[in-house]
Amino acid sequence: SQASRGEAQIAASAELESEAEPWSLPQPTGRRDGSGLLSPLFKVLCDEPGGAQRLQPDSGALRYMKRLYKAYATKEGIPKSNRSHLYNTVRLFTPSVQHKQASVDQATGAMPSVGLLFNLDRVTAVERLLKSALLYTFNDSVPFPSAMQCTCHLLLEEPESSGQTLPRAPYSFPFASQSEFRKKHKWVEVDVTALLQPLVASAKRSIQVSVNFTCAEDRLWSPSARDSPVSLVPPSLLLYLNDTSTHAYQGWYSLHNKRSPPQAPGQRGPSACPMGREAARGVRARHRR
Amino acid sequence: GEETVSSELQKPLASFNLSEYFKQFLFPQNECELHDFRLSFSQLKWDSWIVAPHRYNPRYCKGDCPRAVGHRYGSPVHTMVQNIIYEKQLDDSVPRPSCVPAKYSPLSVLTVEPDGSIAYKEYEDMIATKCTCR
Repeated sequence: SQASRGEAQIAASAELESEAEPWSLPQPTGRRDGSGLLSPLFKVLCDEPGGAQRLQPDSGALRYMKRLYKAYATKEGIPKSNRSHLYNTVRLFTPSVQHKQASVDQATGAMPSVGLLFNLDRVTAVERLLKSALLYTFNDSVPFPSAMQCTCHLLLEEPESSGQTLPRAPYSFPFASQSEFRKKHKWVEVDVTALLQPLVASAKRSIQVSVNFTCAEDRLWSPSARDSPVSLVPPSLLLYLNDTSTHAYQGWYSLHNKRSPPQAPGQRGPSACPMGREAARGVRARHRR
Repeated sequence: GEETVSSELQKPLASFNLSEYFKQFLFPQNECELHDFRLSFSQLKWDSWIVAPHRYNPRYCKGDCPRAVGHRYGSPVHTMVQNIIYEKQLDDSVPRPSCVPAKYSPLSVLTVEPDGSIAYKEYEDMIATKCTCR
């Protein structure tokens, strides 16, 4: 009777908790649960079989995320305290390629482009977008002259299913300097926060973009330089988020408690986005009050 | 322990540390403290979706709560009252104060999601860093 009373209490408190925070209990797999780690934990505690079947991730993407993990956490998995960023979640999505235009379109003169569809189902309602970037991986097969000036053209498209049409405003992102293309750099991030912020904020579940990439050898280096399209591996999409749920670690907040965050903007590092600064300033203002 | 002390005193003085010898009488052997438990995610069959860290040490608190819990564990006066009720057996259902975690640290986890995307997340309160008696 003691045990059954205990189980009844657990069920009752679980019932209460589910009313308070629906995502904190194990959701059936396939639905968006707010905290990826907890539901499998409950499954183990209830001796259910392990997690659902999982698609294999892209190996290049996995290599990048392992590198990011080593930069942010120790071997034991403790977040490093010398953090200057505001996010506690980074999600990497590999695209499904919708269409590929391999050469210049004779009729419209449009440069070769590739249509990419990103499925953002795993982004939860409690995760706030702070920064997003397209991640280009350079493998050795793509010959790159030493000095390059490149531009990435983005066009937001609406998946056929939705029927709406987005303003087809192309976005161009020039690369700052050819140093980004030195052979030793395996990855380059193209910041697309301004482009995707409204879409992720409106809880869109999939984003379709058409991307093309043109590079010109630096005029200073070779006068005969010309724009030439470069065919690259389709980029992945990186979302830097702040998970606002109670289970997520608000490291920047506890840092703020312990010591005032670095004042000079340069100290904060490039990754904090204006939105993040606003959020931090808001916290600071509240604190002062 | 006279014979113990006298036999110990036969040893060359360098190897015999008096304060060490008496320390065992000052505090109970199995007092409430932090213990390690190195869990590998393969034991939970999670290594197919948790890429990092490879080993996770949540640590745990175990041991008896001594009577003077106040200064050693920062316990509230309530804990000493509960201990007195327990020691004087005023009520059988009142247990001895328990050794539980007082502070935690976060854990960073790299996981492969069901749709093949990859997530780096930082979770609060995943590693016990300090014990107390309550």
